Amino acid sequence: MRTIAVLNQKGGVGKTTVAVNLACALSLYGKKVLLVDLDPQCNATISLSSANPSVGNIYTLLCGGTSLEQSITIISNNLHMLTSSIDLAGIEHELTPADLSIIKDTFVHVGTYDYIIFDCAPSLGLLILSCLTYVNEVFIPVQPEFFALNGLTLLLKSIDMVRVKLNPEIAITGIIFSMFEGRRLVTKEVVDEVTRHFGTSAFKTKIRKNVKLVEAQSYGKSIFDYDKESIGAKDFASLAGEVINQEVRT
Amino acid sequence: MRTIAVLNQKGGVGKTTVAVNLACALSLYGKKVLLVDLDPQCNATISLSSANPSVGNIYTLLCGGTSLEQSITIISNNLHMLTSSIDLAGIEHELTPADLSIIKDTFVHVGTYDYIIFDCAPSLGLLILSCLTYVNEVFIPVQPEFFALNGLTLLLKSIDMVRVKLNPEIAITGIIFSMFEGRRLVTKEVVDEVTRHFGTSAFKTKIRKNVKLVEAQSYGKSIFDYDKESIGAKDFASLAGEVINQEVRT
Ligand SMILES: Nc1ncnc2c1ncn2[C@@H]1O[C@H](COP(=O)(O)OP(=O)(O)OP(=O)(O)O)[C@@H](O)[C@H]1O
Ligand SMILES: Nc1ncnc2c1ncn2[C@@H]1O[C@H](COP(=O)(O)OP(=O)(O)OP(=O)(O)O)[C@@H](O)[C@H]1O
Ligand SMILES: [Mg+2]
Ligand SMILES: [Mg+2]
Repeated sequence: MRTIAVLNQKGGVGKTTVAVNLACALSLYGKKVLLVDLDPQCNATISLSSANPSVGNIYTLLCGGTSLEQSITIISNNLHMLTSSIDLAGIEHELTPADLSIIKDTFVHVGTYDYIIFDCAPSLGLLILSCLTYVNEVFIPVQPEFFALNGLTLLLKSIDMVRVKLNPEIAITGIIFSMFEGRRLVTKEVVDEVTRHFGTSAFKTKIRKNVKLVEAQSYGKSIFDYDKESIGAKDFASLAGEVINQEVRT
Repeated sequence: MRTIAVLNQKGGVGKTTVAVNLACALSLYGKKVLLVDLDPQCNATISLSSANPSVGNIYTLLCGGTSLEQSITIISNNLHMLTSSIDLAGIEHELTPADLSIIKDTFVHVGTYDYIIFDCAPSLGLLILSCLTYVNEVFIPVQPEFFALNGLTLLLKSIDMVRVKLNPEIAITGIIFSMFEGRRLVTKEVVDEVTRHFGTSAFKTKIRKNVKLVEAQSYGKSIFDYDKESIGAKDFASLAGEVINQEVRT
């Protein structure tokens, strides 16, 4: 089972769009996937119109109000989801550095999935650190914009700290260029710099800027349900193929 | 003196671009402005290429390592800055809900400014809450995109909590439409909905999408220093004019 946090504390770089559509793409390849929305803004939950008051969510699960089975929303055969709730914002203030195993402890009895993918808020707060205490892998969406590179320094520093103090297993195993517009000069500069630093961790597939991805979100559908012939669907299918080819960790 | 937090926990909506260029525009109108970069990503600091290791910053100030005078970087006669540092990320984990007056206590001796403007990280963590404990006003940049509206619910809830428990003075006094593209359908829907909810707090000036704003950042300049004839410069001059016309609080 691969456990992956989709994380970049720089805001608006495509974390949710990547987490949701990659999870869907993997499930269409026959992988069993659990998508966890760890952002109180609930953007991943909205993206698949999966908010359901009669089922629990990540907040009720972490607080102990519901069991794991009672908290899982079934999107399709191969895709399950732990939706988010606005109440999750409260958890951040209740956690102390001593509670960082809250996610690890909660997920210890999670069923048999091939992938567990977390959509993270743009933050390096205690809830995100507790997620990094649990996962083995981090995927970093990078929007090739001017501010992209300096944000990565802070992110790498935080992940190094987690590896030394909390979770020796954690590794950055994927850099995903998102909202990619090949013609711009800044794009080439950022891609060259990131590839020089991360080498083979940078996926070859780039998620191109594609308005169909935005439209799909506004209809509460994955790109595959909305328009499977679109550039967005092709890019995410190709990305999922590369992710599956990486499978070495179980 | 007006104290304003530029805040929206939704990422990448233009907080830094608005905080930096509005601060510059106000200073060109003759107002004395202190711009505070409260994001460990240092994007506002980079935007004005103001990082200076021989001067203190908001981190050394909050930790008590430097005094206020030792921490201020002078950008121009009317524009001073408290730059950020990657170390600021550490403060978030050291704060407890009992320390929320850290910013209020630090700024109690701040000199005579007409405006103090905080560029906030995309978060509602304890450092941001301590900023909200201090300021009288909140400006919310809104990018008219699909996810814009649901993020506002969480933000309003947090500001209401601050008003009740920490700072009865705080009020939302400005909604700024940023990265505005008038032709898109989603834009009209979001603008109508936000204006219905916030009424006159929504500024008439919309900050239009303008590549010159991005270019200015990559050169470490405000839009006025980079290209004062650009759409971006005109929009921020017009926004600053509206902000000055609001002056009722001192
Ligand atoms: N490849 C793409 N093409 C076009 N638009 C995109 C693409 N990826 C993301 N977007 C749009 O960009 C905006 C930001 O994307 P998204 O919300 O996924 O980023 P995020 O990193 O999750 O944001 P946050 O930091 O708030 O969590 C959204 O409006 C989304 O629809
Ligand atoms: N009016 C605009 N026109 C064109 N590009 C813009 C505009 N405003 C912001 N941008 C670009 O959009 C991206 C996001 O803007 P910015 O960094 O200011 O957002 P933010 O809300 O501060 O992000 P974060 O949540 O990470 O703090 C940046 O690359 C910036 O250059
Ligand atoms: Mg997101
Ligand atoms: Mg910013």
